[in-house]
Amino acid sequence: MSKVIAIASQKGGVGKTTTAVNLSASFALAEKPTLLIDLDPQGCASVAYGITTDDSRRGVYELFTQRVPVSDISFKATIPMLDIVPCNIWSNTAEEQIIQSSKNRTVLARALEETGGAYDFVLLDCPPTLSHLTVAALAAADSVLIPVQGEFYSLKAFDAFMKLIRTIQIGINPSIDIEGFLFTMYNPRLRLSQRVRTELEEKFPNRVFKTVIPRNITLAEAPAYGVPAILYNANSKGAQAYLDLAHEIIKGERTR
Amino acid sequence: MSKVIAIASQKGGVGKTTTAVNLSASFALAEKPTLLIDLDPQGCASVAYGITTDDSRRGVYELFTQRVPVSDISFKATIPMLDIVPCNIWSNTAEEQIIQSSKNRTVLARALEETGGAYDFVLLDCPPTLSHLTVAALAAADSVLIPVQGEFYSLKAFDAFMKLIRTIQIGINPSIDIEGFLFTMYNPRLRLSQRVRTELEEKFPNRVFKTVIPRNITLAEAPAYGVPAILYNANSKGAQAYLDLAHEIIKGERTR
Ligand SMILES: Nc1ncnc2c1ncn2[C@@H]1O[C@H](COP(=O)(O)OP(=O)(O)OP(=O)(O)O)[C@@H](O)[C@H]1O
Ligand SMILES: Nc1ncnc2c1ncn2[C@@H]1O[C@H](COP(=O)(O)OP(=O)(O)OP(=O)(O)O)[C@@H](O)[C@H]1O
Ligand SMILES: [Mg+2]
Ligand SMILES: [Mg+2]
Repeated sequence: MSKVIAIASQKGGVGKTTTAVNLSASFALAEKPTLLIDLDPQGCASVAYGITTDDSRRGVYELFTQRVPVSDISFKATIPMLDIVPCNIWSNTAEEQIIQSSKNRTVLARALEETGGAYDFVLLDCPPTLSHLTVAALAAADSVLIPVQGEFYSLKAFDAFMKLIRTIQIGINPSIDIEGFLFTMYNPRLRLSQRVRTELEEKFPNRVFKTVIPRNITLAEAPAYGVPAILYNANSKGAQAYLDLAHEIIKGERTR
Repeated sequence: MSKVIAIASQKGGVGKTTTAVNLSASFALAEKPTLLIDLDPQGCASVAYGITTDDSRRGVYELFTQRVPVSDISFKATIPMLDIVPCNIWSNTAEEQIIQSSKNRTVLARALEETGGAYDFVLLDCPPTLSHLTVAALAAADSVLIPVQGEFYSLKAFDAFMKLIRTIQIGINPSIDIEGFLFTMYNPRLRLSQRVRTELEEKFPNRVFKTVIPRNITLAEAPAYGVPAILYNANSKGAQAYLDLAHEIIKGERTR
C-alpha cells in the first residue's frame, strides 16, 4: 500500500510546493515509485515539471468531477518512477465545481485506493488555505508534512492549522498522523528562526525533522527551467537537503 | 473621499501583510488618517499590531454578518491617525457564514462608504486565494496593489490574477485600477529577480512602483513585538522603503 502524505499549511509561501516537487523527485531517485498530485489551483507544482496553463491535459478537475481514475490522467515526469497529476483548475467556475464535488470527502481517497500498490509514496501539494481542497487532501492522507518558515507569522499559523488537523482526526480521518514539521528557507543566524525551532521541538517532541532545508538559490531558480533542483544542480545544498529528507522519511527515523 | 486600496495576490508569502502593516503605519506617520482592515482569516495583520486570537474584540465577522458599522468595530493602533478592524474569523463555520454574506458583493463597499471622508486611505489585507473575501475586497476597492516576489512562481501567478481583475472590472467594479506592482524581498544580485522586473515593466509600463522593498530582517522581526517596522527600528532599510512607498503613492508619481 502507498503512503499518502499531504503537504499543507494555510500560511502562504512557506515552501509547500518546493517541498512537494523536490521530495517527489528525491523519492523517485531513491527508486521508490511516487505519484505527485497538484491540488493548488495556482498550479505551481505542475509548472515546476514543465506543464503550462495552456496545456490541455486532463488532471485534478476530471479526478474530482468525473471520477476519472488516476491512471488515465497522470503522466510520466522527466524522472523515472515519478508520475504527476497536474492541476487544471484554471477558472473560478471550475473551482466551484471542484468544491461541490470535493465536499464528498471520499472522492480523492477512493481514487488513491484504486491505484493499489502501484506507488510507495503519494504526495499531495495543497493550496495556502483551509478550504475544501486541503480538507479533501487531509481526508485522503495517511499523514501531513507541515513546512515551517522560521518566522513569526508562520508560528502564529500553527494553532489554527492544528485545530483543523484535530477536527479531521475526530470527524473525517481518524488515522491521519503528523509526518513532521520541516524547517524551510532556514537561516541559523536569525535569532527568530532558532526561537521558532526550539518552541516547536518543545511543543511537538519527536515531530520535527532532523533535516533542515537551507535558503538556497537553486531551489528558487530550478522551477524556471521546468525541472526539480536535483536535475538543475545536483550538488546544491537545496537539492542535497531534499535527498536527506527523503531518506529520513524512508527510514522512518524521526518518529515512531 | 477615502482612497481604498486592496493589497492582493493569490501567491502565498509575497509580502501582502507586511505591506499592509507597514504602509498603513507610513501613511499615518505622514499624517494621512488611515484605516487598515484585515480580511485574512490567518489574522497576521491583526497580530502584527498586537492583537491575539483569544482577543474577544469584534471585527470583520460582525462587519459582514451583522452589518455593524466600521466605527463600532475599529480600534486605535499605537500610531495616531491609524485605526484597525481586526480579523476575527477563527473557525471554518465563521468563514462559511462570511462567505455566504460576502456573496453579497456590496457589504464591504457600503460599510466603507458609511465612513464618509474620515480616512484618506483604507488598506485591505487579503488572503492568498481568489476566494470570496478577496473578491469582496476587489469589489470595494478603488485600486489594487500587487506585491511581487522576484521569483518564478510569483511571475506565473500573474496571468490568473489579472484575469480575475478583468472579470471584476467587467462585472462587479468597473472603476478598479491597478495601483501598482511592488517588488518585495528584492535581491538585486539575483538574475531571476532582474528578469522578472524587466518582464513586468514591459508588460505593464508605468505600473511598477519606483520604490522596491529589499529583503530586510527588521520587517520579519517587528511582528513578533506587535509593532510595525518603523517603531521597531526606524533606521532600517525595510522601514525606510515603506515610508518611500507611502510618499510615492501620496504624490501619485508613478502613473496617471
Ligand atoms: N529553501 C528555499 N530556498 C530558497 N527559496 C525557496 C526555498 N523554498 C522555497 N523557495 C522559494 O520561495 C517561494 C515560496 O515557496 P513555495 O512557492 O514553494 O511556497 P508555497 O508554500 O508552496 O507557496 P503557496 O502558499 O503560494 O502555495 C518560491 O518562490 C520558492 O521558489
Ligand atoms: N522585505 C522583507 N524582508 C524580509 N522578510 C520579509 C519581507 N517581507 C515579508 N517578509 C517575511 O516573509 C514572510 C511572508 O510575508 P507576508 O506574511 O507578509 O506575506 P503574505 O503575502 O501576506 O503571506 P500570506 O500569503 O500567507 O498572506 C513573513 O514571515 C514576513 O515576515
Ligand atoms: Mg504552493
Ligand atoms: Mg498575509
